[in-house]
Amino acid sequence: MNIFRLTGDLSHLAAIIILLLKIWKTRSCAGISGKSQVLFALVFTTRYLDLLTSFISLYNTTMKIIYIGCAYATVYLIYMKFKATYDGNHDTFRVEFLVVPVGGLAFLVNHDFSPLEILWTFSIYLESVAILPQLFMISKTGEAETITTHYLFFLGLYRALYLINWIWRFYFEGFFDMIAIVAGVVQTILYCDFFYLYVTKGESGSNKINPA
Amino acid sequence: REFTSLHDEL
Repeated sequence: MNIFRLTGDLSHLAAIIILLLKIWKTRSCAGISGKSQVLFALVFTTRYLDLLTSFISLYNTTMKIIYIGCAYATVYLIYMKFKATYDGNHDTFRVEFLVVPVGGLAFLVNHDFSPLEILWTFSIYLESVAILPQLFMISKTGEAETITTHYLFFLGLYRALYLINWIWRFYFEGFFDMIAIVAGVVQTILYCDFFYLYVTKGESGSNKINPA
Repeated sequence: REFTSLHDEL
């Protein structure tokens, strides 16, 4: 464990909690893409199956349970509890165009052709594009609530910090996972446009960002 | 290749 990975995990946790609290407190999921949240729940489910088979550390197990729990709680709030506030007309990204290619790629490019490994690879590839429905929805509505932009900032920051963690681990431990690194670079690049808006608009104090 | 030794990250 190193500081970059720890801050990355805490940034990820912050994003997940910010979103869950935002929906719970405002009793509304307006502006939130339910499709992205379903994809994240799928990412955690396929990646953390090893919860059932192995124990790495208390930290590892606790965080995985929190991530899965919050992901499903968020999906529940969006599609069940506060369904009336779900903006289905703007959450129209065709997720099958993500899941099918990612599923195919996971079978073609992986470290080991075992079920657990293929599911892990699928989850890594899926996570790199899971935010697209959310970014697409914001571009369609033309705006995002401030709290949603903080959610996206911490979510984007987490994988950027993981990239630094992988540099650190390569240099100090010789650890190197090409699949996670390439997917992590793609994932972080997808946020670049948003990061630029977040920083520039954030300074002007405007309460909404308007992606191009 | 042991799965857990490879994937000890979240």
